[in-house]
Amino acid sequence: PHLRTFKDHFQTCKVEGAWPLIDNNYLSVQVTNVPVVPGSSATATNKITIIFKAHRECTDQKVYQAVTDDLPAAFVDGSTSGGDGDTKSLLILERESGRYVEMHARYIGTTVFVRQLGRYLTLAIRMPEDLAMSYEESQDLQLCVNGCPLSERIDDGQGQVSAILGHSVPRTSLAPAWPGYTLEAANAQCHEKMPVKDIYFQSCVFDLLTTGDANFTAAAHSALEDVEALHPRKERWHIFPSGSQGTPHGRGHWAVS
Amino acid sequence: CRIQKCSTDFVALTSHLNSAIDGFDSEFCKALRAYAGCTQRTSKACRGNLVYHSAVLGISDLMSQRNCSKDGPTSSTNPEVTHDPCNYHSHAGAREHRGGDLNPPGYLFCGLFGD
Repeated sequence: PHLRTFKDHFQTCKVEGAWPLIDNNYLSVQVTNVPVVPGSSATATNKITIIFKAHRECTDQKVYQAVTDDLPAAFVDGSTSGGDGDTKSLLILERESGRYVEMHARYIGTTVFVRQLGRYLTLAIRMPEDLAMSYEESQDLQLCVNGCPLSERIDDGQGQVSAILGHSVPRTSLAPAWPGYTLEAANAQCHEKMPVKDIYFQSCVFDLLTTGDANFTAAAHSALEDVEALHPRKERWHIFPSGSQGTPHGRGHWAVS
Repeated sequence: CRIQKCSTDFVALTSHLNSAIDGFDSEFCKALRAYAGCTQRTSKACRGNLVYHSAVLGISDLMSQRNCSKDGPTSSTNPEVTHDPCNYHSHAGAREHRGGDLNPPGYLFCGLFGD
């Protein structure tokens, strides 16, 4: 999947199986990714587990789990909130039945969006920096904090999905690289939803070419919407790949604008 | 590790207090509890930091001297915000919302999507 880290680094990763996105003193988020097409290392998320850790008088521990085709609007214990009846310092809201839920953890100033688009899940999290950085040294494997390990990256080492596109599919070919989409068709479809040719647009093209699944257009589009809803800095919403409207700032770094 | 921020907030909360006026003890205890809560939130990141450990010991001493209970209301750095221990914004966000910034810095975003 495509990962945007707390540092606004953008990466495309393999990370097949279960991986921790966040593991600090307040929150634990783990995802499970599975291959999307045979013969490709690309994976997508089909399970998300979120643990809101017990926090003094505000809430006892609450676990949320979503898998493909089972996106509940409740924690695993059946409750829809944490904390006292009136306080509700932790709350789940169902925005679209079975498709989109929001979790608002007021006591830690944290908001989580979970969506299902097509067969796969997406995740967006906003968390205070001081809480996100509150973890033990042993908890260093957190994709949101440190990004994917280099061995798990399927971009070119500088986050350049464009390089993958250039190498894996002939740019001028009229024949689809994967059943369903030529590069031109993928570009056109993604451009309809995302007129700004940023990294979300490129990810959309990448996903269409690697899977032929049009649902990934909606996933990239809603991922950008989630950024606009949750990312604290408007000037950083869009990330541009090198050669378009920005330049990479070293390994895994992207220009933001 | 942000212990300095905790200390700065405590100074801000107590600098205007006058021991000669009614309610001083109560307000001072509120500020101390807020200070204690702030240090508690930074405890992991500040482990081994001498300033942090000095602050924790100092708070404990002051709470004993002033007969402050550990539980009770706490001060907010923003007097307009009523403190709610289960509302992060009421004790941490208040300072960040000053100036009318609707998207205050101090928050981080992480996202995962696609394939």
